[in-house]
Amino acid sequence: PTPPYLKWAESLHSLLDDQDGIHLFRKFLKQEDCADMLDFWFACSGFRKLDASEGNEEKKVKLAKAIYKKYIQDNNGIVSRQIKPATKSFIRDCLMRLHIDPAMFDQAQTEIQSRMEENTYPLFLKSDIYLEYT
Amino acid sequence: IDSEDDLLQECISSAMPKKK
Repeated sequence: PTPPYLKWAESLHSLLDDQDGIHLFRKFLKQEDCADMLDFWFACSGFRKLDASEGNEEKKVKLAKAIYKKYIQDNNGIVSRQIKPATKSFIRDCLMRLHIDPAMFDQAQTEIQSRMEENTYPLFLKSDIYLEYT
Repeated sequence: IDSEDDLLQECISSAMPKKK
């Protein structure tokens, strides 16, 4: 069978589908000061999941606000800097109108994912952290 | 009542793959 670390090199999704892969990638991102990108990506997935389950509206609002506050509100944050202004306005509008939609972070998540695929993910595959692991 | 950080952490963990 293919060892997991070879699978991680196939695509970002293969990497993010494996606990050890996530752990190692996060270690690398932390070193590069951008672990928030990965946390945000998972927070967006978790938010979508929460909405799919039976849930209380209050919790969804609170969580949407927490995600916004931590990753998007501060324009100098690593996540915020890489999300388009229009996408940020859209999320802010949803929150202000309390229009909490399961897909409200989807576009922002896609933008962050593209940045990881273009930038941090290929760098990770060339990094000492990954090479030493393999 | 969860603090915002706990809520976020719980949300992030819920999206992670389970141990195989």
